[in-house]
Amino acid sequence: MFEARLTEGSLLKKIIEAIKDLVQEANVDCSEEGLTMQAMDASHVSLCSLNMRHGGFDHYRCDRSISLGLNLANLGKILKCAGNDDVVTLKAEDEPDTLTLMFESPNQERISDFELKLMDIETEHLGIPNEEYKCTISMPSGEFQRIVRDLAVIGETCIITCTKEGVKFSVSGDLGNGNVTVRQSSAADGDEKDQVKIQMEEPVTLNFALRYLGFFTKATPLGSTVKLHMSPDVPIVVEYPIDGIGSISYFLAPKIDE
Amino acid sequence: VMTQSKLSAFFRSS
Repeated sequence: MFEARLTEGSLLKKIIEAIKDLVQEANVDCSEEGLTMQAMDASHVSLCSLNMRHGGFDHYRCDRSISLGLNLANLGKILKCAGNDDVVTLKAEDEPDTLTLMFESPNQERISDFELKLMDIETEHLGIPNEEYKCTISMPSGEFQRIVRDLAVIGETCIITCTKEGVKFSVSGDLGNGNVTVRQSSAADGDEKDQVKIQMEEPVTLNFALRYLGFFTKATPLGSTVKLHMSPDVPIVVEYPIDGIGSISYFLAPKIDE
Repeated sequence: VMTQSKLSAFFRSS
């Protein structure tokens, strides 16, 4: 028996919205520890990794580890039937063919349940080494979204350069070129969540497809902060912490000069 | 020319 209850059901809506344009089908693994998901986009250039700790749920029970093969577009359709203030409960048997989703309005006046058919999905699981990155940038997620959206109008590839002073996002295209530099905030600058913080061992410059960075920014509603982890010649990690429950991280392979 | 690399070039299948 698997049962997971989230008082803030809208969180689940936001999570699926953040994934479904990048990944069509995915296995969500449920264990005593919580929910995890790892899935690549169709062209195997990027990967999305979701982690929701059991402690972040209001009720969580998982007697036996199970894998839920989900069509994310279809799950999104069902979650659209939930109100934004609804409590959402997920339920599945030990060897499930379906996932049951129950939505309860805050005053308990409306209770609905839906069953989503599960699929057998063969996926390739990648082992991601737990490495220390040379640069970690923490910045407001809305700011990152804006930069990606703005630069995508000009070109396809973004050069991200991280130095101690700041992070430079550069693009060039047929109409011209552009740069946006965000500088490290000084300690006195305003709110923690509005700050740009850079931890750097050595400067890093990498090239990335703006199209994929754009997919990642669908996670912006999940939190005020995004973290970018970069090291030379390896995929970037774009991590959105989800307050109190876990995180969603996207890995994107760099574009390489040949 | 910039070429888009794949994740398999960096991470192993497990």
